[in-house]
Amino acid sequence: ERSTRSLNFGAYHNLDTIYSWMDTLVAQHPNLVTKEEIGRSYENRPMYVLKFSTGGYNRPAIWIDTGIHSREWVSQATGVWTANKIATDYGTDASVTSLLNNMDIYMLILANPDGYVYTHTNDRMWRKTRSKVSGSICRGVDPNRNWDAGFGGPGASANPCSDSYHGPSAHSEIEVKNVVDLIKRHGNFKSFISVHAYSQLLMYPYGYTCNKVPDQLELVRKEKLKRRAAAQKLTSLYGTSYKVGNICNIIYQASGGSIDWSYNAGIKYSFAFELRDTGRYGFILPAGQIIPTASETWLALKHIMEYVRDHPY
Amino acid sequence: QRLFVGDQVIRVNAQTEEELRLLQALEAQQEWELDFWLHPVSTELPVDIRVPRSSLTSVKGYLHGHNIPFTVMINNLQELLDEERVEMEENQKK
Repeated sequence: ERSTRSLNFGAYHNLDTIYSWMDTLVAQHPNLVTKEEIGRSYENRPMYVLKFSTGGYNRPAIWIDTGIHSREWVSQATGVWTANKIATDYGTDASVTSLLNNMDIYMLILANPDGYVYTHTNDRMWRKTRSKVSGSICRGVDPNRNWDAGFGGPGASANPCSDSYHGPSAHSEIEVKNVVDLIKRHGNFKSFISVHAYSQLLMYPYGYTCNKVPDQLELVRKEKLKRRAAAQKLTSLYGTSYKVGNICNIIYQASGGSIDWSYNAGIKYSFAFELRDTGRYGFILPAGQIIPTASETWLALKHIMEYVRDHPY
Repeated sequence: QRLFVGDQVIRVNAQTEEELRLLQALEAQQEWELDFWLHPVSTELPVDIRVPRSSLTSVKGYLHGHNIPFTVMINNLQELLDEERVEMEENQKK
């Protein structure tokens, strides 16, 4: 049996290896980790969420997804490392233990399974889903332009051949709808974190408009410190410097994004990470940088999760 | 398996709004099949462009023509992808 110890967290793995590793992680931590299928992808692959829970019913929860853009391989690899970190730190790290004694964590490591397989088999630069678009020879929808948040607005394309094609309608992509349905069914998520690569940014809503979010006062005053503190924690490990800001102002107006939708769904602590940019490799970050990238990101993630734990709402 | 032999990824650090506008015009044209890894959004963030080998001369001519400095981040994308694949296969064997 493959044990998690044998999985090399400092390497990229294909979908089958990651899915079989999930089973070993569950087997190694039967009182903490369960694997739940939240639905199927367009090409009928299972979408698995790792749920970290120490009991209770419908506890306040934190959502983390990686790999929604399939070519951003370091994000999925960071997801694998982070899942193992959470499981192995529970019971030894006081903060993680306290967090999981009060909250649940849901991790969707392969948020775009069809696209991820396609990057391994056909086109390493593929970013979107693999759905067929009626009336077009082009395939796929940008799964981070397909959420019902300013859907179809600026910063997304109506051209099916574009890499930022928003799709025929909000939540048209089954990969997006599976997550939306889970979040709505659960109804008690308090934080929604989506991990991308690359740019070294920690972002918060909105992307579809440059107007400030309603909580802007709290977000800016009390939380600005927290967000900046999270980015500073990340920087403290290897000096990877991050910019912090709302999506629209720090990069560009992008409608239909996941954290805008989660924020509008009442999940106040919604964030997006763009992981490290070495200035030399872009999306093709060497595997030797997976563990340093995941380790520094963990410091920021942990800080955010501690804040969520300590600021119930 | 789609190959990227000879494709380069170039990095542009736009210094002015005018340069940003010229890069956005570059992004808008379809002919050269450019893949913007990082989009021209602000002078504070770099712009990374994967340029198919067949468009390299035209794109570099455009940037030189507008005096927009750039560096080559990845000289031959397929070489890097081949290294990545070899590393994955070796790890899989282990």
